[in-house]
Amino acid sequence: SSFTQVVHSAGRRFIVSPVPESRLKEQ
Amino acid sequence: AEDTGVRVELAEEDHGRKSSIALRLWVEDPKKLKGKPKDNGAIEFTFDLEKETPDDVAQEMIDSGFFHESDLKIIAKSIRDRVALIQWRRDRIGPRIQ
Repeated sequence: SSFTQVVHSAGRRFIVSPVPESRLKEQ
Repeated sequence: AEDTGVRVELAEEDHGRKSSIALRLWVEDPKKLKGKPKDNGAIEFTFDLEKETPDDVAQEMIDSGFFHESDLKIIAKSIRDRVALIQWRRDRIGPRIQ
């Protein structure tokens, strides 16, 4: 799956997923 | 709130009862950041409205390599603006389901 998870040393989890194309401003 | 180029949204329905909520942050306009973000994905995380500050989360995102140190303020501000909106709405509407 295209989700990746990063856990910070303080314990917080960051889950990274693709931003839906529709939400990205034109570059 | 001024457009920082960083979007922070609720990642779940907010019923106004839990102190911790899931938020999702992503960079909408990378040109507004000083450093280059590690990737252009959306970062989902849990935030405790009562115990934590946006600066805590912004610093942890930088520690985790998502953003450059020089973008700490802009990331913290983006989270702060969304948290303020959530708090304002909760104060106005209160817990929806008594």
